[in-house]
Amino acid sequence: EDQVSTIREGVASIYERDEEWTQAAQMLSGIDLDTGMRVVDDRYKLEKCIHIAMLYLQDDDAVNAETFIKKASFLVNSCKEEALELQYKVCYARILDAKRKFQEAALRYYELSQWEKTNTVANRVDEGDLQQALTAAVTCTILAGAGPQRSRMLATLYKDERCAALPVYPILQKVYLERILRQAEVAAFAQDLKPHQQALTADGSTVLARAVIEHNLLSASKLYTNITFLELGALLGIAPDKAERIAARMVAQDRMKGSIDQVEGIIQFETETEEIKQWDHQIAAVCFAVNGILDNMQKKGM
Amino acid sequence: DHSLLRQVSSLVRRLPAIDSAHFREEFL
Amino acid sequence: MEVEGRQVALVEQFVLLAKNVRGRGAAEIVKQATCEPGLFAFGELLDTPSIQELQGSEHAAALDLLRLFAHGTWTDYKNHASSLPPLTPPQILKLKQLTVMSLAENSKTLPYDLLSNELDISNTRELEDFVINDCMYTGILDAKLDQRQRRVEVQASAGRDIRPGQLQIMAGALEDWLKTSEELLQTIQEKVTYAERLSEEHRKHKAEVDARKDEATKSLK
Repeated sequence: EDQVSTIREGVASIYERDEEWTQAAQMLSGIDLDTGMRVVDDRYKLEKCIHIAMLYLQDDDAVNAETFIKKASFLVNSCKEEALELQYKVCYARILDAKRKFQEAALRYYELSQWEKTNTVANRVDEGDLQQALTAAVTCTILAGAGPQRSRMLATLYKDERCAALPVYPILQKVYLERILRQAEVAAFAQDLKPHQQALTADGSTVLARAVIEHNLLSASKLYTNITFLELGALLGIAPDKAERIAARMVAQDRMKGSIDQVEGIIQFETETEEIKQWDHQIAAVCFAVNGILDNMQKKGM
Repeated sequence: DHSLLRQVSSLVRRLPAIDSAHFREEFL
Repeated sequence: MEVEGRQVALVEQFVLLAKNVRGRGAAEIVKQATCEPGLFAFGELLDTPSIQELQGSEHAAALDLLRLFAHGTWTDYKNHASSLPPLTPPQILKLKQLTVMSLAENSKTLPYDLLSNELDISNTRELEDFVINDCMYTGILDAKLDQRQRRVEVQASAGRDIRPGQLQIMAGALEDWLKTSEELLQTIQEKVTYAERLSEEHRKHKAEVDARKDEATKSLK
């Protein structure tokens, strides 16, 4: 078994050198890690599982990568080696990303971006790596579906001072502040996406396109009391009937408040019974403004 | 104090909070 | 509004610069301030001695320009363009933003037609983009757009510099608020007193009824 393992490792390293990632992974996965014939420590098993998962990821095979990272997850707690733990977390985050579980991937990437440098891994985790992890967290958050978890993640990232220095910061700011995203800035953001992040969904649009349209629809609902589908389509860069379909779906799913008048071709974002509530908010804002002025006067000794 | 006066100017314009026929009906 | 909080720090930079210059230097400061993104307050700069000294000098037009940015609108500029320096694109944008702030002073609803005339933007999409990107997203205007009614419904707008005579109007409005609030509080207090009195009468009446019931029960036994 020892000799077989050694040979397999040797052949796998040759495959790796030639960038035959899947072959290398298959070669290594032939090593029997659960044998009773020889003593195999947890550290060795963990290292192999992570290595195999990483190799499958190189060829965008998230399914097989996940199989091995799951095996690794049973071993990672018993093996207190920081370098391996880091590799495991990186691999896990990338698998979630590849499987388009963007919300979870964002959380993992963000954790990684806060990895503290220690002696053992000082030469493997530099500022560039941390920044890369942070950027990946931002990207995945933007691609994730709208909801309270995503909103919390957006807030965390927006308030993290390190994000202000990232090239993706402008789009993060707009998404967090629920502002309309223009086509040019979305196109620039899309350029840095990985192939799986630009894959088509069931309805023929990309993950990013759908996320942007839904984001922009919600942004429009904050700006307009009502808008025609013609104008909404122009604002979102899509056909009016597509804008209507997506708006209708979001209203039906209770992700956006509104009513649609198909005869007039207009969507009313706020239901009319909310005017009293709106008035309440305005009165509260007045009180807040009064307080602000009084505080300022006090500070100036008036 | 220019800054305070600008703030007060902005404050004074906040009321009436809403000015529409539909709101007036609901308010009544 | 948040944008108001940022004005003091921004304008102070120019006030400090203006303290150390005269003449052409002061006129240059005026130009920089009127181009500065995010600066919508000019009262402090207008009060600076070196800026006031521009009056009657060869750079008097700069002082007039600063007054325009402090209190005027895009229409005012067009009406006096011959006696004012030509505006750069950032200055034009700022003056249009200030115009919207002025319009919001007088009305809670701003029809698209009015905005279109005042800002020289005839295309609806362009007009809405201006209101959204240059007014709402910059924080000088809290509003909603109503396409059906073709108007902007203003919830709040940032304050411009106070014009002469405006102080009286503001003081009058605040006095009205105070008077109305006091009257309303008095009315509420009267209602509370009335409700308390009614409640006390009800309690007494109930006690009387209970007492008579007990008496009747005893005598029957």
